[in-house]
Amino acid sequence: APRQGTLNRFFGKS
Amino acid sequence: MLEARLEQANLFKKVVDAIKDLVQDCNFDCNDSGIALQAMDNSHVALVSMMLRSESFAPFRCDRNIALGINLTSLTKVLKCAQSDDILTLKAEDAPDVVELVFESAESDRISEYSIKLMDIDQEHLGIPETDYGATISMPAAEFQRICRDLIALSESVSIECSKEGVKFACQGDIGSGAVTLRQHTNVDKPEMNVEINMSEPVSLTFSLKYLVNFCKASGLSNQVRLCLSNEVPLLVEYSLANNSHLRFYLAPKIGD
Repeated sequence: APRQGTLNRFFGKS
Repeated sequence: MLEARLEQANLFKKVVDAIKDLVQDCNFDCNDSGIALQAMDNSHVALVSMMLRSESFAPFRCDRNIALGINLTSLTKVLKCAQSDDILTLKAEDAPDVVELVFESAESDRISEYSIKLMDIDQEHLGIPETDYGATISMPAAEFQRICRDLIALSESVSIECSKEGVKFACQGDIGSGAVTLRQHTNVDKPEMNVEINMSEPVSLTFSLKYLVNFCKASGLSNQVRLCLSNEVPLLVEYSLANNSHLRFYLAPKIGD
């Protein structure tokens, strides 16, 4: 089954 | 100081109701452009981004940047004390310990005043990159809610595929499978029923239905919802509000198979 990714990889701290 | 008067307390109630199961403690960032909120869920899978622009309030006054750290469970308790037709005014000092909520009845002379103790929330502020999405779908919010609620009965995940054929929501579960395909559709008499698909490249992504069903709690805020997809990037689910305000949800895709 596909595993859930997270947003950390996409949205950096500003 | 902050003083923000909202003609419809109900709008704020609905926004808080739509996000309170995803995020618990949030900073409401107030400045002269309006009231913004950005918060990730504990598992860092979903992000809520709300913007209530100053134009949505009348009057709106905010002299300097104020972060109101509020527990949404507490906020929900207080907002329950407002009638849906009430006028809501949010008030805070420049370095506040509390936020004040005043509910006024438009019809009677009742004024209700509540306050909520503020929290110090160490919030990581994330930069959301501008994205040229491969596919953008506008559709009735109620239709999207219906599809998500139907498919979650069969599976934890939904694949969203956008192609020349339209947009296909499909799932596979232990008992069987389900799929709903929508094509571009214009309803002249009821434009809120329109389905508009703009695609620059085919996209195919898989998402957790649990989160999507949660986002759909915002369905009462807007007739239409906009889904923005690109392969391997988070889904954007956007509910537009009056005066250029919005409630957006981002959801990280599921990876691999």
